[in-house]
Amino acid sequence: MNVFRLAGDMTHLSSILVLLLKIHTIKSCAGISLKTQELYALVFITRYLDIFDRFTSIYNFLMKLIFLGSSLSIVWYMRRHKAVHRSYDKDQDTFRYQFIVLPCLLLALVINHKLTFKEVMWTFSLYLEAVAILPQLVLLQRTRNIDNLTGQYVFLLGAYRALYLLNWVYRYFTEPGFVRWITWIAGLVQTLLYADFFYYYILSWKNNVKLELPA
Amino acid sequence: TADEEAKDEL
Repeated sequence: MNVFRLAGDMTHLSSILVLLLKIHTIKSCAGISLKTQELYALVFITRYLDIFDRFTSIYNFLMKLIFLGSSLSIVWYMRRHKAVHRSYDKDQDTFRYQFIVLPCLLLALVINHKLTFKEVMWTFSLYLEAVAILPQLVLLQRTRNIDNLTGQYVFLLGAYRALYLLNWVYRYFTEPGFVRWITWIAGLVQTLLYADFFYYYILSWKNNVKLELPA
Repeated sequence: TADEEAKDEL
């Protein structure tokens, strides 16, 4: 494992901690898209179907458990916890699942390394993760007042993806034969989706003004 | 196996 990969994982973990902090201590999920959170839960469930029969390392195993547990608990909080649920911007969070899930599923059935259930589900999880942020970005654009924690959450998620890109560049040059087209293209698309957000996030940080995305 | 993509990342 290289430093970019570790930094990427830690950034991903931080993003989840920031979101849990907001939900657990402030009891608010204002500005957070439940659709995106449910898609992430689906991403982890379909990606880690092999959690008990393919062992790579203690680190990977524990991280998989953390990602599964945290994503499911966030969905539970937003749906079932009364105070948290009240703060949910349901009327603004209108992105439709089927526009994301169905194309990803079809693509995974067509473009994969092996036509088996687990491999197709794993490939589906990569495609789904690439676009799962879309409902959140749409919601951000509609939210007049993006609070700091929400802004930080999305920024950390984007940073995690950028660090994974660096990790792949590093591995390409240090590991002979390291080529993973499906992972790379899905990862690149995912990172590019954050470009616009990054631009306005850094601008607001530089000018020390509240983050607001143009309509 | 070789025809599956390797899975050592999260």
